[in-house]
Amino acid sequence: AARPTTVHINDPASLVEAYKLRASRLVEAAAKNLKAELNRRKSQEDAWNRTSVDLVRASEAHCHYVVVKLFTTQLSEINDAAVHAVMNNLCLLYALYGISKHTGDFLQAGILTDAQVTQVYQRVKELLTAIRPNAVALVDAFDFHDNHLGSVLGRYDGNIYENMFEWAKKSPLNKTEVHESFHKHLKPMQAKL
Amino acid sequence: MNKDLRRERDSASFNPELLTHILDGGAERTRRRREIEALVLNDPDFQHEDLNFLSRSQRYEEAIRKSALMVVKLREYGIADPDEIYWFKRTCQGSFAEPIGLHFSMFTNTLQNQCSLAQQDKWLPPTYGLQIIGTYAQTEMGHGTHLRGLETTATYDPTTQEFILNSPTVTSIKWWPGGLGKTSNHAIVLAQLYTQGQCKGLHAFIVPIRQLGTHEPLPGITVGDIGPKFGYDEMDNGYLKMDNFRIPRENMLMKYAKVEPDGTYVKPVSDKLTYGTMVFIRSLIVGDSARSLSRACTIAIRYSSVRHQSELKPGDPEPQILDYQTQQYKLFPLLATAYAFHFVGAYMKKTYHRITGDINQGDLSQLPELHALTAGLKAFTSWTANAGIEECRMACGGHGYSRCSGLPDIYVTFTPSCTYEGENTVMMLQTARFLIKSYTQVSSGQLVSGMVSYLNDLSGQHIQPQQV
Repeated sequence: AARPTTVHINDPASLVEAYKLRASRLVEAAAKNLKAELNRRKSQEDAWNRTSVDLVRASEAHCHYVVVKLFTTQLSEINDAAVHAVMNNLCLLYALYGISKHTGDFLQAGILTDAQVTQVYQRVKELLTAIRPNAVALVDAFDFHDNHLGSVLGRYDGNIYENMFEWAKKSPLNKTEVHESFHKHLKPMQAKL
Repeated sequence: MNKDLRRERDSASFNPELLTHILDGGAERTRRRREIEALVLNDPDFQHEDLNFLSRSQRYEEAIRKSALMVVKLREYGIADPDEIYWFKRTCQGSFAEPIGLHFSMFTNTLQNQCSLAQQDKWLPPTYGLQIIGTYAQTEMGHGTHLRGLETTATYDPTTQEFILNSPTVTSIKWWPGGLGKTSNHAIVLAQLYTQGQCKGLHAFIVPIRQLGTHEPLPGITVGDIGPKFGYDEMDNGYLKMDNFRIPRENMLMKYAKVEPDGTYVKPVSDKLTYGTMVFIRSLIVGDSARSLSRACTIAIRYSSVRHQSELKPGDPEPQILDYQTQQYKLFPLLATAYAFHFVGAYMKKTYHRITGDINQGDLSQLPELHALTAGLKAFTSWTANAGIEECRMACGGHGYSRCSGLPDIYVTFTPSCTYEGENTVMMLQTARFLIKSYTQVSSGQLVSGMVSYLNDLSGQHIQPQQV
């Protein structure tokens, strides 16, 4: 008999298992639908086309599992406790947010109960609060130099408004106080009216 | 520094520098990356007016000027490590494309992987020396992801030992390749090979398209820019029409498949080998999804910390936008995704190099899984990142729509990755083909390995939903 597995929604490794099961369920469902289509019609190509929505869903679930698995694996390689704690929250948020966006897959496959899904939604909101104090430090860690980021809104020093004004002044349209089109088109029009 | 950002940085519970080291793969690599970036940032030669204020022709010229400068400076500094070259170039380019980019990625990579040794001796030195500036011409006006549908022909003429390259229909005109329109003087052309009256399928040929020195198109070659696009303003995506254009037999890349002087065709070891370049590029796209989403998150989260709006409690000062749960719900899952994709990109790069090492030893056993995995992850990460960048733009309100935010440039530069190098839905179906094949194997009692090994215990899998 298969060992029943319990999903602990606060444990990234357990969430990897949940994603793994979701992927295998969707691959199995796509394979069975493909087989059923094959039985109904001789053409392999026809059967494939009529199952392609299921096939794409199965592939997406497989890729999602791979991403959660690799993120979780990376966690185990982080030694600094403070960094590990922040990354653990991010990893949980990624996995739980993904579940919250695909609850049907997890409920239909019997991987999570309705009550657990409710817990997932709640846990996502708690994680938003937990991550909030570190949000700026987490993007600082990407270490994009302002020149590379190319953004007045994303400047490291946050001095956005004065720099937005300076940027706008450099727009070619502002090269002259009065654009030549005024004298060429607007003024003659006004003279006629 | 803005006081909000200062307070945010002071309140962090961890040292971002340590996380930067993890993203770079170690403190030494962080130091070296910053050193390389500083070479560009402190060099006045690389400074220029904001590209958003230039015309298309001026943007293209500025991009070419910087590309040429990059090549010269990289030589001057003696920078040859691929990662270091990447750091140097992305600091030069920012959000923008590079007309010579495909020369360094697809063109050179294909010559290295698909030329015989004699051909490498002939073509690689002028390629490295940029006498030859090349691009990779696969996509046609009427055919993209479905490679077998490509119409361009290469017919072998044993009397002259030449291939005759031809664009038989308007839909067969090569369309889109970066750097094809005005920059390149050679192209690797994918064409249906005909020899001894039979079609042998897609093969790669190196085709001169412009006269060295004058840069004029060669007789029989019609080449130019395809016109303005959604973005990529500085890139001369081009068209190429060949009218019975003759090239010597040696111009077919013959590391795997061959055509003998009399026209006899020698099959390659595996038809998947021409996929090598695409697998390489797709594994890079996974990393690019991470970087583009990371940049968008950086902009949106810093801005949301600076921007104050409305009131959470009557009478209180306007709070930072990032204090609204709905703003956190938009941005923090994307931030987590950016980190997740960064780790996946690093894994893909490592895996690609490991498996291509095996392939060079003749072990092709892992090629099918690598091909399936890169196809699926390219689609999965680019779809998610594409939507995420747009979410970040909208999370910045009206100013996100201004080019000064940088978000439109990130979006229009990134979004083509959902359709180039394999349209995403087709990519997912290619992954599905591998999944179904693996499932069928397991169903017949054979075990599978790698990332699909979870299928082995399909029958034994049970999850007991536990009462909470």
